[in-house]
Amino acid sequence: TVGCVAVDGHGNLATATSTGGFVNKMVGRIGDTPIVGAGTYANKFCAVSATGKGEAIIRGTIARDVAALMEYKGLSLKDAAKYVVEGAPSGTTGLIAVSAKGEVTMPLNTTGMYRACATEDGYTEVAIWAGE
Amino acid sequence: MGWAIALHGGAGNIPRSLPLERGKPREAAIRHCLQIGVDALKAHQSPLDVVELVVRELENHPNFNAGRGSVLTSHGTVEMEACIMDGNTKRCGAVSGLTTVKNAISLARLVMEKTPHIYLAFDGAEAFAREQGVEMLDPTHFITPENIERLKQAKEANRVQLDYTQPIKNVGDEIPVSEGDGQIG
Repeated sequence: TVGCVAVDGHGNLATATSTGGFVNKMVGRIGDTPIVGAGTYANKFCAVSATGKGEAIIRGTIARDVAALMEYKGLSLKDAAKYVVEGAPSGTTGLIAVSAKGEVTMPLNTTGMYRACATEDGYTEVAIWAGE
Repeated sequence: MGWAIALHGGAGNIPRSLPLERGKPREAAIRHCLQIGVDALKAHQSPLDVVELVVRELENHPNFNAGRGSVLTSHGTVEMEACIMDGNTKRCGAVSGLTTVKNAISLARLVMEKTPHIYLAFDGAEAFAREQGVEMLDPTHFITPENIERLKQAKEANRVQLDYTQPIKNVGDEIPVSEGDGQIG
């Protein structure tokens, strides 16, 4: 699975996710992260793209939950994403997200996730494993 | 407030012992795609254009699990999925079950912009792709030798594999049979 989230200096947000799915998946299976609200979601608060085990991500409505926690509970992007990923079954979920304020976060509960981010103030991060 | 971008190339059980020759190309590709996205944001392209641009680049990279490099179904075929969404308007588009479309993410965007719907799949999505004139390729374009081997290993183990989860020989056997990193979803 691959994905990207972006926000411009005016707070406009967008997300995109693409995948081939699981190795040895059943023919006809629809159920990975590029499903609106499950692994891919954006509104005026944040943009989210998830990766991992699609079935777990759909059951958890991972991407939408991050946005909902920001909208209805007033959590920060980082806290909302952390809460959702920690609540997902271990080893199933990673996500990238940006907020309308230009914040960025990339939590995961798998061993690793190929990921990178950059912000206008010059911050750049490229990482693979958890805890980096 | 300023611009920000993040991207991923899949999650899973990526072993820390991953051989450099396997990890380095992916890391280099991630850096390359990040720079493409940063340059596009600096050039004041819209976030929607930026995420499509970056994901197209990732789809074209055979070491990731989308587009070329797409993993195989139990029948040895590819069935690709993509989704795109605009935060301001909540407009979105998604596609599933693609077998010949070079860049699924761009077809998802066309679903968003050219249809009254948000999701097309399988034959209907392929027909829409032909109608829109997007680049289509023989399904063999997407299949790499590495993914043929991954499918073989997964079948032998009678299981599915997530992005980068190491192939295992038998159900319940956690010992990797190769130095590889089998892809899952």
